[in-house]
Amino acid sequence: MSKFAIAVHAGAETVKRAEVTKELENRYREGLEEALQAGNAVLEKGGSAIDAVAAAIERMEDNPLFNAGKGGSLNLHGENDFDAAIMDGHTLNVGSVGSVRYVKNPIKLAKEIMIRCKHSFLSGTGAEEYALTQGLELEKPSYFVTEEKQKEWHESVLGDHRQKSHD
Amino acid sequence: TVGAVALDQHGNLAAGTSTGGLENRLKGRISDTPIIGGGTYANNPYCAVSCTGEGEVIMRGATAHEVYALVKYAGEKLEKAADKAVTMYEELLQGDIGLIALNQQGEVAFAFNTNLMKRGYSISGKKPHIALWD
Repeated sequence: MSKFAIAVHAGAETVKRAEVTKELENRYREGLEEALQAGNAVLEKGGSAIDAVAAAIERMEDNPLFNAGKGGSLNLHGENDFDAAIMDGHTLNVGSVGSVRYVKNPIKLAKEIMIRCKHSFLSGTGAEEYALTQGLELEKPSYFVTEEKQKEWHESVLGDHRQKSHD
Repeated sequence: TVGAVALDQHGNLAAGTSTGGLENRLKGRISDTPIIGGGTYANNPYCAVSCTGEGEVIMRGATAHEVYALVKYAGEKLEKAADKAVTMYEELLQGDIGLIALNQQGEVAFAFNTNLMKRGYSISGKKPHIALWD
């Protein structure tokens, strides 16, 4: 079996260490480990790096703990919208998605665009229409909103807009 | 933001990133994530890179492509290239930046200027390594 490898991240920010409880740390660790398992499951069977990247990211998009897919941060109006991209180092093929609101897994749409679309980057309703043509799963807006993000949004709207915003 | 970089058994690299964006952002703001060469880049055999942090800073620094360019043209080792890409313009590009990178030898690099970066890796299916703090 030839060498294979995968690395993942779920965001970088500067926070007060006290804000991150042991319980939250453990949930972060579990989420990262699940993503690595999803990617490894593809690579172990000789699957492609592209499929492994998509599998790992899809798992993190479905995890409300991380700022992607379900659990994404809210904009000034309290709405979700998502960006995603995927790139194949062998062919330099790419698929990018900007400002989609209802696509359950934006990384899957980015991959479809990379594989099937004549363009490389689709945004907004055009990207969502393309998701429909490819039979990708769409979700109602409330699917993406978590209580934690809603609370954060209320605090920021009532607070100072100029405060540093986090990824 | 979440991201992944992978090396498959055929020696190919890939990178991917997905984000819910900055909290409290204006409507219509696009992040670095879908900008190829900004938040996401892969090019065999040099490296695959996925970035996270404040997208405006990463877009202006073309950070993912910067790692690749330092490896390919300056001959930097992956870890050095990753560190440089995060720190070399810090007077001009002030903001949170984090990235993960992987090359065809299966070497992994993490670089970030924050105190928390949720990250992990696994080589050839062995026990994964997970880390959070700097």
